[in-house]
Amino acid sequence: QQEFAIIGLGRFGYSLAVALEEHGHTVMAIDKDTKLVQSIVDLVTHAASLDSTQEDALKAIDIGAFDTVIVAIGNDFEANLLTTVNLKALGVRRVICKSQTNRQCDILRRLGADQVIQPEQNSAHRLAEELSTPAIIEHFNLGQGYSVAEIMLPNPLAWKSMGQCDIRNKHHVNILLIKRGDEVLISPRADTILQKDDILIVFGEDLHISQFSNLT
Amino acid sequence: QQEFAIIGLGRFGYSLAVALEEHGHTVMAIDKDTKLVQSIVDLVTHAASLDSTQEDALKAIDIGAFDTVIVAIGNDFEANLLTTVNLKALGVRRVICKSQTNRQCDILRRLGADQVIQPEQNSAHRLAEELSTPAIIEHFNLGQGYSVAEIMLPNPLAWKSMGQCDIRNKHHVNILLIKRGDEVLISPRADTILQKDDILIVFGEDLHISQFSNLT
Ligand SMILES: Nc1ncnc2c1ncn2[C@@H]1O[C@H](COP(=O)(O)OP(=O)(O)OP(=O)(O)O)[C@@H](O)[C@H]1O
Ligand SMILES: Nc1ncnc2c1ncn2[C@@H]1O[C@H](COP(=O)(O)OP(=O)(O)OP(=O)(O)O)[C@@H](O)[C@H]1O
Repeated sequence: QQEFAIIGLGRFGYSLAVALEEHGHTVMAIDKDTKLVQSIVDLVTHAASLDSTQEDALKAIDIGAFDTVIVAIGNDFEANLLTTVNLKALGVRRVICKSQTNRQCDILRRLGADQVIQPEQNSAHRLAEELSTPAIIEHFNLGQGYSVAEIMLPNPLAWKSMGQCDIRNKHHVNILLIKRGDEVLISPRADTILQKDDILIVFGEDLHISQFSNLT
Repeated sequence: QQEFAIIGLGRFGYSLAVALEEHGHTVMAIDKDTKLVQSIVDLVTHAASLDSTQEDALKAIDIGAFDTVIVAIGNDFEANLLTTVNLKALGVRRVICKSQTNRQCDILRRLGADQVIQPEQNSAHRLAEELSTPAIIEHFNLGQGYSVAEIMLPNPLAWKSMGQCDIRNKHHVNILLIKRGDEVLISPRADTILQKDDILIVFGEDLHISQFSNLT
């Protein structure tokens, strides 16, 4: 259980505050807009209306006591920057900032931000990956050329047994589990028959996963 | 190789257009703002400046020929909506829309959107997950209670062999691979000695992964 303060209750900050509260953490939600603070007050541990560019206002709520503070101010870059500098000056251990451009990320890091996030750009990259591999339902990059992927059963394998398919030797991927409707088959055995709508969770090298998912 | 059109070159749309082009697809980038169109023209296959609420303007560039069109218009919800309706009327097979609120998602789906995305909210949920599990570097939910996770080596296991640790039987997780600096050890053998800064990729049930990553 950790303690988080979120400054800026736009779409990103608001969702983050609520999600962290749902994960069981102590959450303080902050915004200069009192209406926004009012709208979130029942969904978080604490809520406060203040201008985070004012160091005294932050000191008054003992912001230095938080392990992590997230600055989710978007359009007013100067406010984001000033807030970040204030937080570091008041001894906040980890400051995570939302940023709109690469240049802003750079400036924020130089001024003490421990981590910077570009929500729209990150979402765009994930969607581009998802759209690029239609046979792959979901793809998890493990780094170093390895991935785990959720893929639809390649057609040629339908109605064959795992033993017949000899997937590890012929296709160089590991089947971690098979999803069949609401059922899950873990470490499927050699005599398991693969069915047309099965979804496979596979592990292996990126190239092998890609080739395997494209089998025709 | 697919053909995508992206309408709206804000941070999300712009990043998406460039990312899809880098994935090797044919990309048409569209915005009513000619300056934005100019700024992206060398980074994509085609770029056009037009008002997507005008069905004729969309017809003129043969938008119906695209498999997938992404509507990345944010603040002007009416423009987003009109554009979506136009695209479906012109026969675009898959329309993916950016949306700012749950209510907007609902309306867009009723009016024909095949998929809706909330970039800021999605990023917030991912960050909340990442912040909630510090011993877990990265977490991939496979559904049905199973996950793959990248975790730091639990301290008690340092300098023991895989055989000694007997991880599958004692901790009920599967070690898919070990990352050691730039090296990768796949299907580590029983005599592999675990080292202090090793990073493990584990597969198993969520609860077992969580318990394993918290071993002290
Ligand atoms: N100095 C400040 N102190 C406290 N809150 C602030 C300050 N400056 C801006 N904010 C708040 O930050 C919130 C988010 O800012 P803004 O709406 O500009 O970001 P955004 O990037 O559009 O948000 P999102 O994309 O997450 O919806 C606003 O609700 C605003 O009131
Ligand atoms: N009718 C239209 N035809 C073409 N482009 C449009 C139309 N309406 C809006 N746009 C464009 O859509 C783009 C994105 O819209 P907007 O900036 O409102 O979204 P946003 O949600 O703030 O973007 P992001 O968060 O991705 O930066 C703008 O560049 C705007 O010019």
